[in-house]
Amino acid sequence: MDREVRALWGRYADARDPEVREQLILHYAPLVKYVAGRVGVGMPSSVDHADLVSYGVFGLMDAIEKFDPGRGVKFETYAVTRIRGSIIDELRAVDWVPRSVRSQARKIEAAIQHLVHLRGRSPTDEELAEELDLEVSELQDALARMAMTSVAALDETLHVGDGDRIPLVETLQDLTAVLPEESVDDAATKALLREMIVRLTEREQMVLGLYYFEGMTLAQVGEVLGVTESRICQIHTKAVMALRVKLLE
Amino acid sequence: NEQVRRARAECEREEAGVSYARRVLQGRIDLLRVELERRHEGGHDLTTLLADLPRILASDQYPSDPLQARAVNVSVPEAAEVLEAEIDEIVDRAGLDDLGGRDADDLAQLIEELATYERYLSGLRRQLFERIDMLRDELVQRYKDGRASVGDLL
Ligand SMILES: Nc1nc2c(ncn2[C@@H]2O[C@@H]3COP(=O)(O)O[C@H]4[C@@H](O)[C@H](n5cnc6c(=O)[nH]c(N)nc65)O[C@@H]4COP(=O)(O)O[C@H]3[C@H]2O)c(=O)[nH]1
Ligand SMILES: Nc1nc2c(ncn2[C@@H]2O[C@@H]3COP(=O)(O)O[C@H]4[C@@H](O)[C@H](n5cnc6c(=O)[nH]c(N)nc65)O[C@@H]4COP(=O)(O)O[C@H]3[C@H]2O)c(=O)[nH]1
Repeated sequence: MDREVRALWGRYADARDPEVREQLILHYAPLVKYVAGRVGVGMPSSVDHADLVSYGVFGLMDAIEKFDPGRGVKFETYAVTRIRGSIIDELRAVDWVPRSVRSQARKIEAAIQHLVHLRGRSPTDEELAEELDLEVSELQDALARMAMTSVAALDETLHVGDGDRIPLVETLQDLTAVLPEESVDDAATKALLREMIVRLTEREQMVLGLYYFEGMTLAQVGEVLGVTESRICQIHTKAVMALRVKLLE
Repeated sequence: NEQVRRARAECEREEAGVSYARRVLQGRIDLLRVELERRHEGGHDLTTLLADLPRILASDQYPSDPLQARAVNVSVPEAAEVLEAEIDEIVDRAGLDDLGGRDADDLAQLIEELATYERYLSGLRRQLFERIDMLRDELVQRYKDGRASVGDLL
């Protein structure tokens, strides 16, 4: 922390002066550029990145207000979590995923859950379409519309218990690493994910592997598998839904 | 496979730190540039700067495309600490005491130094991407011919 900022926190601790608060917001505002830049990855083109920044600034203000220097946590670490949470909460408040798409996604996930219970593995598109009384092409169109490629799309549905979210991306990326400081919950979540990944179709496993473990873009994964762009979105969405269903049990 | 993955994980760990420090530094440079502009125009009002944050901090973003998406996580990487310390040193060396009292020439000088460091970080980042993408392509080749699979990761 440079000298100037340490002095600002000192003054803010003494008296909650609004002008000092504004200087702190200005100093840490670049963190919002980082978080909004990453939460914005994979969003539909209709989402305005400047809006993500303004939602993030709310989260930063909140973090400055609530930060307790005595707790020994670095402010940046605390702030990044709050900024990310604020952007996702605000996105949900403005219904960034249309309700019709959201309710359709829920129906598809309920059908996946039923079929996974029935057969102990991820359903094929044909089995899932039949369960939903849809044509396979209708199901695939619906899946192609639900790009699960952004942190917000993956993050928001995994509200567990008292509001703590399971970041699916981090958990998947960490699946292959054994973290020393892993919590019991994280270890349990990973075990569930491993159990489910082996029950996905061969192709779904490959998509998850290349996207989450090998860090490719969806377009690159599609190229490797030799499938069209909309097809790769569908396979990815269905694979992620199967994982989410497992985690929500 | 293990060896290739480990080499790539090490590069990604470093890249996470460089990308974080780079984005935060870019934000800082852009804010200081707006402040310098306002200084020349004679006005200096913090509150309007805050109202303009979305425009300033999202300046280089264009509409995203889910197909170009990559799995990202949002955290403060440990590898960023060293870089952040170097950036703090540049700011401390500029010897400016607070936001309001900076002399315009000193501010312009600081911005130039930070912009030089940002170009250095962007260059480092490009090199890391090249290496990461090369190691990844090697692994993907092994996926294709069956020498690697998701199963061996679980
Ligand atoms: N292996 C590999 N990884 C790559 C490559 N390009 C980017 N990445 C990584 O993937 C993250 C997301 O990139 P993005 O989807 O383009 O999303 C980017 C992009 O939308 C934007 N951004 C970052 N730098 C620039 C830039 O110089 N110009 C523009 N126009 N946008 C940028 O901010 C978002 C987040 O950037 P970061 O935090 O740096 O996070 C980046 C970076 O860590 C690549 O060619 N290979
Ligand atoms: N989608 C995507 N594209 C990426 C990413 N990283 C780099 N690029 C692309 O590659 C170009 C060169 O990036 P650079 O070498 O880091 O060189 C960059 C970097 O040094 C700097 N820069 C980028 N964004 C910002 C910013 O927001 N503020 C400031 N002050 N500098 C920036 O300006 C140079 C030119 O930036 P651009 O005109 O945007 O041009 C960028 C952009 O088109 C990424 O993560 N995702």
